[in-house]
Amino acid sequence: DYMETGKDEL
Amino acid sequence: MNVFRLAGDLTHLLSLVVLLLKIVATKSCRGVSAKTQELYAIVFVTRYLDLLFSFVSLYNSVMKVVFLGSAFSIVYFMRYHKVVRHTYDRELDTFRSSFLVAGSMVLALLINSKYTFFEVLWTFSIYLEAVAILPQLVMLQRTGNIDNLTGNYVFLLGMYRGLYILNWIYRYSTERRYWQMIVWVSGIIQTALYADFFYYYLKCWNENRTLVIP
Repeated sequence: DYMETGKDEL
Repeated sequence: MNVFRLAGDLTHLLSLVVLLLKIVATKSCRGVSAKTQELYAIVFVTRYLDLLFSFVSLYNSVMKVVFLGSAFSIVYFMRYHKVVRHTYDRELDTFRSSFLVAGSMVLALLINSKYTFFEVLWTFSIYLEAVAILPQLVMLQRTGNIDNLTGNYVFLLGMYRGLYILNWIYRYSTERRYWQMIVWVSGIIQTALYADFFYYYLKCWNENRTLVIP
């Protein structure tokens, strides 16, 4: 999932 | 969003403002590596392709657009601006950055968490960002006296990476199922590359003299 893999970071 | 992440992003933003300010105000990009700036432009393009198909927050999307815009503006000034491009020290910026691109791509094809087009490109951007500062660090060593703005730019970039490590520690200890080994290992390597620079930056700052990287 997006958030769990840290892709919510820049 | 935690305070370390926010401080990291803002420091990153500030570093780009400092660099753009130096270029626009002094009409000079002396001491700045165009190769590093081009690598960052590649990093942002390949990482932020997700602007097209995923939305996390307005904050994230705006920052992505700002980072992309500033990276391309800097490259434009250094390569094409009628005054600024003549101040670019081409002969000091000799790092073979194509090796960094090729190496990061090979590594991304070998080590990734999912073998899809966007995931491999995203992983490539993580690996490339880790080493993108190398042409700039090598150029600093060759430049001799480094002007304040260029030194501060690199210092802010290093700070941003350090703050991201604190952000990961915080997230790991507060969030469940938060795990991103590829990003962590690359990020720690990236931050370690600044160690030497930080040492001389703080030393010169402490002794109140112009920054020189021996």
